[in-house]
Amino acid sequence: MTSEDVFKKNIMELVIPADKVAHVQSINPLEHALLVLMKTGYSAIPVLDRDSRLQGVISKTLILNNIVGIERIEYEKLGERIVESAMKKNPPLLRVGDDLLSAIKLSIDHAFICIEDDKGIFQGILPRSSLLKFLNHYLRD
Amino acid sequence: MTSEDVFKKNIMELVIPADKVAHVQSINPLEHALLVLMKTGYSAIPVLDRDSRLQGVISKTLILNNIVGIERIEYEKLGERIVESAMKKNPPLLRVGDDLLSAIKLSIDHAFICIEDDKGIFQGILPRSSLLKFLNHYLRD
Ligand SMILES: Nc1ncnc2c1ncn2[C@@H]1O[C@@H]2COP(=O)(O)O[C@H]3[C@@H](O)[C@H](n4cnc5c(N)ncnc54)O[C@@H]3COP(=O)(O)O[C@H]2[C@H]1O
Ligand SMILES: Nc1ncnc2c1ncn2[C@@H]1O[C@@H]2COP(=O)(O)O[C@H]3[C@@H](O)[C@H](n4cnc5c(N)ncnc54)O[C@@H]3COP(=O)(O)O[C@H]2[C@H]1O
Repeated sequence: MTSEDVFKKNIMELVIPADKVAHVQSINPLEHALLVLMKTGYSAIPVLDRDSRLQGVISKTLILNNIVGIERIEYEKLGERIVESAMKKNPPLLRVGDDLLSAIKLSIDHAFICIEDDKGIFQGILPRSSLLKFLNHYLRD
Repeated sequence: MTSEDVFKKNIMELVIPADKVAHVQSINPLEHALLVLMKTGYSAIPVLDRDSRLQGVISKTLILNNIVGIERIEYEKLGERIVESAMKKNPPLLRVGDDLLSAIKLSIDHAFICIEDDKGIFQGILPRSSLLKFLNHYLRD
């Protein structure tokens, strides 16, 4: 493989498709989001609206920081607050036709990148593990 | 840069040194570990013993899964249990003299790799962000 091959690689071959990505909706209670994160074991997952458009990203860190009070972690807030109040808006994003080099650069500071099509519909995520697996093959040949 | 340069690169140039790595001890209560994870914002951190030897890795996921009961998350267990009861033993490990290609391969399935010297003393961690930053430079030249 030459570095030419890296630049021409279609990122969709490395993307986890939307139907295999754990996600929640912005109107869900924080408790529901925490249970999905615990059941899947993921640190962070995308937040979508009913039309499969990306709203943000929610994580165990964001949820716990949202309910921590002065004296203790106020667990009863999990049922009272919704995902929208704790999620990170404007997560790192790429479009279906973007090149692999842009994906590698963006993945330096983000554990995964959300992918959408040109109408803004969520298509899946590109996690660092997929990029590293591809680069490992590329360097070994 | 040629692929020769990648193979010769010393991983210690990419490692976060031990004094900059947030960590806890295996005898600390889970509550202490959760507060360190919340304050730093990290998903997972190394667990060391008093002689700076690696014991394992602890994460928000491991702590929450350790205290979840049938009906609810049993938060009172945070003060009763210690890190050792929840941590993952035998985390991914490299030695100071190991090569970069071994680090890339190991980082496919792990967010960070712990580094120790030939006496087993913890030297720091190699996070995926460091590897991706190096690879991004390598591919762009
Ligand atoms: N159930 C599991 N099975 C196998 N390996 C697992 C795993 N859970 C975590 N890992 C490993 O640990 C890495 C960090 O996971 P984390 O949950 O912090 O961070 C994950 C998670 O926040 C998110 N993610 C990955 N797959 C997802 C999915 N299917 N749905 C939603 N989010 C996902 O993307 C981040 C980066 O994922 P990446 O694969 O690069 O890196 C993953 C993967 O290598
Ligand atoms: N406070 C912060 N400032 C800037 N960026 C931040 C950050 N916290 C997280 N990030 C970004 O998010 C990525 C995932 O962080 P996470 O905490 O899940 O996963 C982290 C964390 O579990 C651990 N880690 C990183 N630096 C650490 C340190 N100084 N001490 C202990 N653990 C560390 O290694 C994993 C991978 O780190 P990596 O740098 O590849 O990837 C980090 C980094 O790109």
